[in-house]
Amino acid sequence: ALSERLSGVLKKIRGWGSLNESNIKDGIRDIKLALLEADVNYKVVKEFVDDVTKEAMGEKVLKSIKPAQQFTKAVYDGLVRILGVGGGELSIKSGGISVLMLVGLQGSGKTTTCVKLARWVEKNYNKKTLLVAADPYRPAAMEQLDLLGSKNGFTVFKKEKMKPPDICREALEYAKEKSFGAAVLDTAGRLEIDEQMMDELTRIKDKVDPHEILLVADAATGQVAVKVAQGFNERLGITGIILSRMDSDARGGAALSMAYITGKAISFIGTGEKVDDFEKFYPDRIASRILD
Amino acid sequence: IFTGKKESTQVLSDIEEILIASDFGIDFTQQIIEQLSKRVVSSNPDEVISELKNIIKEKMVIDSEISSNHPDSSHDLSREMNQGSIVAYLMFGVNGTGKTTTCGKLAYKLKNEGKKTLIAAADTHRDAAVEQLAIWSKRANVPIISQYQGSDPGAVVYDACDSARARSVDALIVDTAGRLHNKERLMEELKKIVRILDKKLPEAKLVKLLTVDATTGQNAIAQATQFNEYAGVDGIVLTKLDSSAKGGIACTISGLLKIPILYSGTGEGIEDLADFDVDEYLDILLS
Ligand SMILES: Nc1nc2c(ncn2[C@@H]2O[C@H](COP(=O)(O)OP(=O)(O)OP(=O)(O)O)[C@@H](O)[C@H]2O)c(=O)[nH]1
Ligand SMILES: Nc1nc2c(ncn2[C@@H]2O[C@H](COP(=O)(O)OP(=O)(O)OP(=O)(O)O)[C@@H](O)[C@H]2O)c(=O)[nH]1
Ligand SMILES: [Mg+2]
Ligand SMILES: [Mg+2]
Repeated sequence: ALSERLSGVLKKIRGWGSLNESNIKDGIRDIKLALLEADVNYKVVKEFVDDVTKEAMGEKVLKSIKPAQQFTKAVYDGLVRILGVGGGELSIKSGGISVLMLVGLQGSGKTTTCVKLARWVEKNYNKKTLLVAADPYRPAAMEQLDLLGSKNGFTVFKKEKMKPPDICREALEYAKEKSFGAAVLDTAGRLEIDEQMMDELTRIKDKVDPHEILLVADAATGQVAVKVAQGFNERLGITGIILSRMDSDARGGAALSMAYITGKAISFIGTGEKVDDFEKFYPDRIASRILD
Repeated sequence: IFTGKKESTQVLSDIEEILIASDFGIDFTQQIIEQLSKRVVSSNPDEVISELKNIIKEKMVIDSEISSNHPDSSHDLSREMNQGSIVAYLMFGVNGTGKTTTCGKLAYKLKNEGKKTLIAAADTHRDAAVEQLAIWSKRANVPIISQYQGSDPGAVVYDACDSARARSVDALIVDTAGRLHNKERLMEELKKIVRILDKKLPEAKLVKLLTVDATTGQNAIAQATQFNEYAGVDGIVLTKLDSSAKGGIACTISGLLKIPILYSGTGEGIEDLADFDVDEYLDILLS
């Protein structure tokens, strides 16, 4: 573990006056390797650690703490800063229908998250929430949302033989008619490099002007997390990130990569397959998990 | 970038970056680079790349009797089926990695190779999992054995084995529910499914396939290790290779656990499944 490796470094360092290149050199290397092993993107690792190092350099070494330990604390603080101010906040307005749109790669957990998020909105914002099945492509996707949604007490808007932008527009009309306060749109999984499919998301956005566009990503995503987050963000302007399958033992470095490259906060995590397996995101918890 | 060796040529450091960016992971990358720097005498990029490919291939398992790079490759399984044996493919892996879709693709492939094929919908857990697979079985024009949601997956497998024998199929493809490798109860359930197949179809050749999503990072090593521990993995299906990810983690798994990559998933269509071709894969990776 990182702490074991660092204590080896600490044994070599005695009584340095301030943090400098030489007394944190091994610490820097170990941190970089730890972050890479945790799946943080290698470019983000380099940039992030260089930034923290610059900032920390020259700081007086605090009493009773060794330089490499102090540097680790600086990295931890830097991680927490980048990961965002802590999740749970959603742009839910008091009047009208707040539209939350879920996007992401195939299989990332959007359909399951759609129901979880709706449950959260109803509980925390007291808004009757409509689920919108906007994935007409994946076999039985609409059925999946319908089954999961209905058994949890939700109305699910489905329309056969219609394109997603029109499905969503009609869903909003239905929501207005039936006095819903919010709607969560479940879209089809897609690659950020698939121009046509990304265009479709832009068309949905133009039609219904969502208040939240949330990227749902697997906590175990590897180096490609940067490309994916950047792709969705540049095309759509995402408003937040949801990490699914955080109940795995993945370290979750993708969280840092995505938050770093988009500047957007992680708002929620999925911690299981049930509708209540949904929590607001705590940056300090994942910072420790990544650095562990 | 992270070797810190002053004597690394620019080519070596560029290669290191490509491997890390492709999710080969630090350790496997360092092993490969170390061997490469020992073996390579010229700094001619073409020679270096060619040697790199050899090193990666040597570390991976390529020549399994059911791997496509074996001269007889999937023709071995084909021959077994032609001689009247049943080949039972068991599909498992973490949630969302492409199991159900791959079952559809594999059924289509085998059916088109003239193999009498049967699908078993043993994911009785997730909403609309059976419906999803049923649509694929229709597309592949292959019959499907299923029960209601919430039934025991073992019971579906049991039924499917009886059906497979009764209909004297060549291939049985069993879809299972997604499961995280760190969930003990779910891993035990998979172990039980393997036992049922072993018991009910002892004469069949059992091919246990783990789906690995190409966008996954280092956690896939833990996935493969646990699935190998509980069920035994005969081969990897590397899915979503059409994404911007390179899926290098599958090569690392192959190298560490000595398991061949048998198939690659390259899209959401029924024909988007290919026998894994390591040369083609490495050419694209290092182009
Ligand atoms: N353990 C665990 N499983 C999850 C979580 N979120 C989703 N899943 C599972 O992951 C799998 C994929 O979830 P879906 O909701 O179908 O994913 P999706 O993004 O809608 O997939 P596509 O529509 O095909 O792109 C399912 O088996 C879910 O039950 C989570 O937080 N933890
Ligand atoms: N782009 C791409 N998408 C794929 C590929 N294979 C599967 N998918 C998509 O990935 C998503 C999940 O596929 P599934 O077959 O439902 O995955 P699964 O492992 O059965 O999921 P669970 O049963 O919920 O664990 C679907 O949207 C598929 O269309 C592939 O090779 N490329
Ligand atoms: Mg979905
Ligand atoms: Mg499935």
